[in-house]
Amino acid sequence: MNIFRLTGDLAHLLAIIILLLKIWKTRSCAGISGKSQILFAIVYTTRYLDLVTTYVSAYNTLMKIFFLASSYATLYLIYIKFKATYDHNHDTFRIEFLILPAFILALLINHAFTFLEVLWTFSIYLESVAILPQLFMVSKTGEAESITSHYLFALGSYRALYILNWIYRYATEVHYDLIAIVAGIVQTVLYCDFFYLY
Amino acid sequence: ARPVVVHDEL
Repeated sequence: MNIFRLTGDLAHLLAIIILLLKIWKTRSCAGISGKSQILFAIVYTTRYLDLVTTYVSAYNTLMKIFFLASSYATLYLIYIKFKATYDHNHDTFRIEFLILPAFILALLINHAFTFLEVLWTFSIYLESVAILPQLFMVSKTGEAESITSHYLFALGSYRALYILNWIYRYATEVHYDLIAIVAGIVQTVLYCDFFYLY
Repeated sequence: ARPVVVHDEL
């Protein structure tokens, strides 16, 4: 663990909490893309299947459980509890055009052709484009509420900090994971134009 | 042997 990855995880945690609190307090999910939240739930579910097979650390296990629980709680708030405030008309991104290519790419380019590893790779590829429906919705509605902007800024910062973590780990442990790095760079670049507006 | 990749990052 290093400071870059720790602050990255905390930025990620912050983003999720900001979103949950925003929807809960305002009792509305207006301006929030439910489709991006579906993609995030798929990302965490396919990536954290190793919860039952591999124990890395208490921190790792706790964070995975929190990310899984919060992503499904967010889906519950959007699609069930505050369903009436969900903005169907502006949340129109075809997420199957993200899921399928990510899955096919995961079958072609991975570290090992095993069930868990292909799903982990799929989750890495999917996460890099998971925010597209949200950015698409923000561009369609022409504006993002300030809280949504804070959410996107924290979420974008998390993977940018992970890039610093990968540089640090390459320099100190000579450890690197090219799949995660390339996808992480794509993910951060997608936020850049939003950061520019921010 | 099949390379077992352990992912220690979230």
